[in-house]
Amino acid sequence: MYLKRLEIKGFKSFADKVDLEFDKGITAIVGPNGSGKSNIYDSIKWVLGEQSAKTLRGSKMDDIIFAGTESRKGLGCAEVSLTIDNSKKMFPYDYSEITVTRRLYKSGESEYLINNTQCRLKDITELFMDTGIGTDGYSLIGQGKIEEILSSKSEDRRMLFEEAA
Amino acid sequence: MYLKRLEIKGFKSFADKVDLEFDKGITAIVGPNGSGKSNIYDSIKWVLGEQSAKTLRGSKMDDIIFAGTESRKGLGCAEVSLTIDNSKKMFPYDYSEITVTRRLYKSGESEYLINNTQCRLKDITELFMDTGIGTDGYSLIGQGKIEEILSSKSEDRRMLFEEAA
Amino acid sequence: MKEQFEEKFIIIKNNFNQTFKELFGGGFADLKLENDDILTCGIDIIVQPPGKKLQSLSLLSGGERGLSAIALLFAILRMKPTPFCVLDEIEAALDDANVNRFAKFLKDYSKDTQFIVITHRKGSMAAADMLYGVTMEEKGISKVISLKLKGGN
Amino acid sequence: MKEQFEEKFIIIKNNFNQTFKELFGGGFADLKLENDDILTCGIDIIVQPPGKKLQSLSLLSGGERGLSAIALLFAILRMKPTPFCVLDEIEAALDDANVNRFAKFLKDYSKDTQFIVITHRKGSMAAADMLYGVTMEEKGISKVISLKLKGGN
Ligand SMILES: Nc1ncnc2c1ncn2[C@@H]1O[C@H](COP(=O)(O)OP(=O)(O)OP(=O)(O)O)[C@@H](O)[C@H]1O
Ligand SMILES: Nc1ncnc2c1ncn2[C@@H]1O[C@H](COP(=O)(O)OP(=O)(O)OP(=O)(O)O)[C@@H](O)[C@H]1O
Ligand SMILES: [Mg+2]
Ligand SMILES: [Mg+2]
Repeated sequence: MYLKRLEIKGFKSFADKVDLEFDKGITAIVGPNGSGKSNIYDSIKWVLGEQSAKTLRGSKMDDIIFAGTESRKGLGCAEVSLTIDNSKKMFPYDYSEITVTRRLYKSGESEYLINNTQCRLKDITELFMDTGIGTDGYSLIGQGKIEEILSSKSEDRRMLFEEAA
Repeated sequence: MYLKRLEIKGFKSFADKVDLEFDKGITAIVGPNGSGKSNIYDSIKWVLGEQSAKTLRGSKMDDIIFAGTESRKGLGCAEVSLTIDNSKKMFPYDYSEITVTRRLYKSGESEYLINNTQCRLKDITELFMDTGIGTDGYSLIGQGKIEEILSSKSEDRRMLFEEAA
Repeated sequence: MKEQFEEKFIIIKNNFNQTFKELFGGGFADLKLENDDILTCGIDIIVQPPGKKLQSLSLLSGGERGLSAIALLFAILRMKPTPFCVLDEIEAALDDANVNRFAKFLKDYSKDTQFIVITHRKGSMAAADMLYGVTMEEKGISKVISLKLKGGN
Repeated sequence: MKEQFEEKFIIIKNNFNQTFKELFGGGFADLKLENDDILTCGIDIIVQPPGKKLQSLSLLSGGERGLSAIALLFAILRMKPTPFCVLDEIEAALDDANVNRFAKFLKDYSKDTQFIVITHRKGSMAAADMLYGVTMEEKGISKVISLKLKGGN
């Protein structure tokens, strides 16, 4: 159930489509300050169903649509697709891989797809339930967030253990 | 009015007396994780009158007294002395340098000295008023604290500007 | 339900002492339930770097806290590996020696979990099988290039 | 009183735009009083890295936020230098190129302010006139050794 592919277009600083292929093992993402590394992290959170703009460092959800630069106009839509291996049939589909897609239009309209078929956000979060993949739990740790696992609010940590247990 | 000397004994991990001399210009303090660098920073805050144990990463003030290790007993007293140049007579003393000393005993008793003469904590904070030296303002920036200058609570930042103005 | 949680808790607890010792080269770490109300109470974290006295977590250094958090993360992963794990600069507070210990952990755990790590640190990059470089050749526009492949250049 | 604050505010505001441009190689930065209640209102920080669109501070990267904070600190120091300044790893989020820009700033400002910087970064160490190394030869006991002198080894 490993990540195979991540396609980002119109999400934050990714005005031009970016297509990342991943293999098993360890992939490092490097680059200068402000180049877009954490934006890649945010795109994964977002396509997995993150609903809090604040968690994605914005104040409203449409902050994640490419806003333009001094020399380029903004875009009307942000789209992220995540492809996950399904060769062990962990997902209830006959395909060898599952692609989850999320779109947000400037109008506020959202679209969600599983293997190119329209669905609801609910279907995406339910798809990942009990797989260890998702926006809760401990599979995604954001910049500046690792110490939260030691948080003095022990209730925060309980979430972590319950997710694991 | 530059820092000339810092003497630390019994403060946090400084069980053995450490004597640091400083010159004008830039001094870098380096070393591995957990070696005691931020403890040096804390000792400067403390001798300048810091009263919040939490700011010094403790839960009560006597957390700053050397607590012992697996092979050494704890100490009964923490003492820090800071010597500042006074060649321009910015301080109302005839000496060419000013030494401020703070001691805390396990009993809870505190001692404060200016040039080896007993005084109150109040005398130390008043000595530094309007010099730009002190625990408020922007002359001491702790680990993980630089972003506070951008704090969304704009009241926090006002303190900074008022200190500067 | 309560028993199942208790079992898992004990496994993570023991793993944590293990991963802590491996990352710190000694010392000890523990997890304690705040009270008997197992399903709703908080969990206390207790940590003692090698040779040092047991003190509150707040007195630890930035790097010691970071490394303890990493030990706890891996303790949970050891019990129940997730299919993939995305980490954004979690080793920021670590000195180079500790980054190397962290990188070795990544390599060991990567047999069961796919890792995607965003990093500035050479030690973490060296452990990677694959490297993506993110740049902004055109200001404000992110671009990604593949930099290194497994066993290749 | 109100006028005096307003004067100082304008100086810091202009300094900030200056230091920001120097550290980012362009772009622009501003400070805005929230309302006319000059002596009690909050202060908004507005920042735009070169070539990028003006957006909220929260959308900036970790390193861009760190560098903006450093620009503001130096803007205040430029107006009213403190006798000495102690900085504990304030350049942690910066990449190596930005650490070098920060180090150059330190050198320029060190004419008017004595700096004591705790750091892990080579760029900051290279700017130092003097280096103290902190170690724990005996576990849990800090010891300090002098490592480098001005113009010497
Ligand atoms: N909606 C958007 N449109 C255009 N640009 C955006 C948008 N949202 C964020 N950005 C830009 O993305 C940049 C931040 O990128 P990111 O946080 O991924 O950097 P990073 O590579 O993680 O850097 P660091 O190493 O400093 O953490 C900011 O400069 C910000 O202006
Ligand atoms: N009262 C005390 N007695 C003994 N040791 C103490 C006391 N208070 C703190 N310490 C120890 O000091 C150490 C932390 O030191 P410090 O925060 O200065 O490290 P550092 O050099 O800044 O490391 P880093 O690079 O990770 O930030 C901890 O291991 C802590 O156990
Ligand atoms: Mg980042
Ligand atoms: Mg420190």
